Amino acid sequence: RGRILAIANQKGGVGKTTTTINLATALAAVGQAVLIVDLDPQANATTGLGLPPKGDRYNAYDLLVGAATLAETAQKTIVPGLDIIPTTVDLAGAEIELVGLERREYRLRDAIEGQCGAWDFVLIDCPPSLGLLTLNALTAAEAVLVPLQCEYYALEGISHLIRTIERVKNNFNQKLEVQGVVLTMFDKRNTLSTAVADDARRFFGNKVYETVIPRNVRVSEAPSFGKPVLLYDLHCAGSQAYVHLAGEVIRRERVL
Amino acid sequence: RGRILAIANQKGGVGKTTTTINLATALAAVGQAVLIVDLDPQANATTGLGLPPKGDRYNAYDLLVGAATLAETAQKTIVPGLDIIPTTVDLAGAEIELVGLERREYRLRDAIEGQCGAWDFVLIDCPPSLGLLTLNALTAAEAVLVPLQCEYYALEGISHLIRTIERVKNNFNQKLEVQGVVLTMFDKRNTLSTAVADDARRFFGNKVYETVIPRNVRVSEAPSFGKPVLLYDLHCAGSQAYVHLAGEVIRRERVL
Ligand SMILES: Nc1ncnc2c1ncn2[C@@H]1O[C@H](COP(=O)(O)OP(=O)(O)OP(=O)(O)O)[C@@H](O)[C@H]1O
Ligand SMILES: Nc1ncnc2c1ncn2[C@@H]1O[C@H](COP(=O)(O)OP(=O)(O)OP(=O)(O)O)[C@@H](O)[C@H]1O
Ligand SMILES: [Mg+2]
Ligand SMILES: [Mg+2]
Repeated sequence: RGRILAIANQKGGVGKTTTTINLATALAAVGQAVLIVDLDPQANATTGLGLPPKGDRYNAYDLLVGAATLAETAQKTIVPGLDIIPTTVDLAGAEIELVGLERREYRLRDAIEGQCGAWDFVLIDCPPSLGLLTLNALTAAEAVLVPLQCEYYALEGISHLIRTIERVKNNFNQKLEVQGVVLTMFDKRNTLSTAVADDARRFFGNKVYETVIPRNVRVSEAPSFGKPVLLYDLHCAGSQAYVHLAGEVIRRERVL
Repeated sequence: RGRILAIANQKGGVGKTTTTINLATALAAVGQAVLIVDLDPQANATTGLGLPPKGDRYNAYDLLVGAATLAETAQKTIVPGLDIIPTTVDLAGAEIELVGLERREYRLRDAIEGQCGAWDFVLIDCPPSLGLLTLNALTAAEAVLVPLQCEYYALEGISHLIRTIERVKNNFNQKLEVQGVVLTMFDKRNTLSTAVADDARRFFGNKVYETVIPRNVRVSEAPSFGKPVLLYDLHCAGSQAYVHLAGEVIRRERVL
């Protein structure tokens, strides 16, 4: 129990938060107990699930600096079976504060190791950088799920991410592996999308999930209602893709 | 001469690099001498102009740590009248290194102040965060141009960016102001785009440029050829929008 996945990619706007929220919801919909850790100071995973980003309760910052435990920080969401460690913009200051602390890359791992028994999956939403917050997520995680937008710049940055994952594996976390790469915002009318998808499959082989997330306006509308797209419009192409992705993630876990 | 603009927004994937490259090219096309400073370790502005991100020449990292001057670091690009301070992934390490340095927020300003006489405009492409690299850009700049993607999460994060600009103005750089907000990836068929655009105009008033950059696949294809979209396909909607934006930016400079 308590399988920890980091949802990471330093390229901005590739669908990390959207994948975290909707994959978590789809896993909860099939009976898995899921926890999201919002490790991005933008707090998009927090507000995308309808929670205020300025809460008076404990949050991810408190967890990292050791002011509260995982159990004290976890909150319920509107999705049955899905809890969250919310965040606020205060987390932005943590990146600089962490630089001077002992075991600065292990803060998250030390806070959650052995504490995740209540959940089947823990999904960590990462900010668009390879700084100390993402390093903490990669050190705490057992595997990484990489959202890859079907655009040129997104593909270009992937080798830097893979090198960083290797570096974390060698220095901080031997068990870290890439569980898979999910293609996002795929537009079948657009030759660039298809070219990037083909490149990604050549580069990553069967690490690329069969499920491809299409560009689908309902997906980008859902956060303005504080809901995952599965609750906003279950039958749209975006929701159905995340349901299929959840099935693939569970099957891959069984095999590993 | 040497008007310094930071192209900034901590939200990822909103069009910072695309705006930096194509606005710079459009300004150069009307006879302005322009310099881009690539302050994002992803080095997308560098590769989007066809330069390798692993150069053996001086780069933005050298500039920040004082190993080279602006004149030594500037390189020509394929666009006449447009030079660049290229970057490599080494810059990713600078963020942590800068934390312990004297005048850590002023490193870029100290390196370029009084050195920009050869150019009419200096555009600084920022990474998707509000860490020390973006703080350096905001401290060195005279004004900020904010690309705002017409999506919900992008609008939500804007108040955090404005607060940070105010903080920099009060602590490091009195003259800093927002020159304008440019709406990007606007899709007139999508009600969310229109809703976000209306919200942005209510929030920012006439700070929002009249020019709106449409979502246009030619814009996202151009980087894979190492070219600005103005060189890849001058007559497409994306290129024309950036040409209009350049006109507006110049007019606003005359008024200020
Ligand atoms: N499949 C999709 N179809 C349409 N829009 C999408 C899709 N996935 C994500 N989006 C939209 O694209 C934008 C970027 O997605 P998101 O914020 O999830 O990316 P991110 O990688 O978390 O960004 P950041 O790097 O800022 O954390 C958001 O406005 C989101 O609503
Ligand atoms: N007007 C547009 N139409 C279509 N695609 C666009 C447009 N502007 C940008 N893009 C594409 O959207 C993606 C994000 O743009 P870009 O990389 O410029 O954003 P950014 O803010 O610099 O991202 P980051 O936060 O990672 O630095 C890129 O793949 C780019 O090619
Ligand atoms: Mg995100
Ligand atoms: Mg960029």
